[in-house]
Amino acid sequence: TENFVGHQVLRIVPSSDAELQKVRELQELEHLQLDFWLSPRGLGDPVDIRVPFPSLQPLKAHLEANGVPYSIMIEDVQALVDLEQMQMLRRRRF
Amino acid sequence: MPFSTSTFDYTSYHTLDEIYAFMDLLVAENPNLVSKLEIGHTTENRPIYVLKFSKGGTNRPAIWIDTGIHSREWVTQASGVWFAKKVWADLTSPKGLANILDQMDIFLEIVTNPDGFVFTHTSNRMWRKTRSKHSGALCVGVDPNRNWDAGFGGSGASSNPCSETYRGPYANSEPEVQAIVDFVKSHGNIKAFISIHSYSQLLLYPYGYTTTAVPDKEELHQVAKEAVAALSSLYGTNYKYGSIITTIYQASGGTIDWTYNQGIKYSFTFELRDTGRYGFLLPASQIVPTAQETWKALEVIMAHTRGHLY
Repeated sequence: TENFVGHQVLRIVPSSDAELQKVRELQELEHLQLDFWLSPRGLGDPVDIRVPFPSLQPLKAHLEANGVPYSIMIEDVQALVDLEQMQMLRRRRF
Repeated sequence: MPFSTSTFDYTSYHTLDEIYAFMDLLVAENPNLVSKLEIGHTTENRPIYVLKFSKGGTNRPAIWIDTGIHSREWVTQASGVWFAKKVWADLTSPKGLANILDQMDIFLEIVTNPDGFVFTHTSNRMWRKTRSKHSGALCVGVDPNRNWDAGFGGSGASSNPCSETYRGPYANSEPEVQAIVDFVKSHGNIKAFISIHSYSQLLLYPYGYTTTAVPDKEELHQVAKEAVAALSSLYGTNYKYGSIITTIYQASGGTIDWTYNQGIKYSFTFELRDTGRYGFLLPASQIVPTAQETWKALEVIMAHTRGHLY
């Protein structure tokens, strides 16, 4: 089973054309294995990216170096997946 | 599994087997109203089922609703289960759905991508695509919402099999897509087609592959506006609406672009609620509120369709 330990979902809300362009460019960085939950749309529209643990530091450094603000939407994806699984098991037992 | 659809747990996520068992229960409880159609098989040879709600008649005008074409969007399949029960529950209501079903049939495909859905339960919760394999490619699966014959291969879809938006080798390459194409064509009298995704709180109409506005834009925009107002009236959930390409981005090979081009005027796609906190991992406690508010919008679209048969 695929493990998402340490994966985070980052939220970026581009507020300028330059930021939007920087976020669009992230889609080309295949080596980071980013999973765009919400792809770039336009200014003010959130972009949500699931970031594998090994890519977290490089990506955050890249964003900070380019002055692109971000927030952490999900701290640990696996924690939510585990919670979801536990709830399903509990319901089934009940 | 429960012994009836009344004791089924609508507040929890379920596996494919559980959802298919629910469908069988619903059919067994209401054989005069509900039937289960097998419209095809997946790459991994799972049956693809559609529930048909009908008061009888032959080839009546129909409304199509599908959920779960992107397998990781679990709240959509869960909402589909709730919709199925809701259609039955509202049948005795003197207004609304009862009136619609007097004239029209409803088709509901709860798990549009069964292989992907099973994969999300067993191997990778974040799987989005189908499970088809392609010679010469290491990566598996096609984005079934880029695989339709509407601007296929254009911008807004990837030719890279490892991309989440891989369009596939050719239009309708995915049996999950081909099954719906065959069904829609053979039925020939579907008047509304609603494809449900999550998440970003949008109600969209064609086109996605071109900036050319659809001829029915004004009407579709007005219907979307009314549907969103109805949806928001329940819990205040804020939706945007508009054409795909103007509201989100260019996307070729999309479902409702194809259905619209087939002559199904009332073609819409939803992106269900997003709390801004969970994305595809929406807690199960939000299934029923999500389904309830979405149903409000669906009622508007269905009622408008019934009132404007063409």
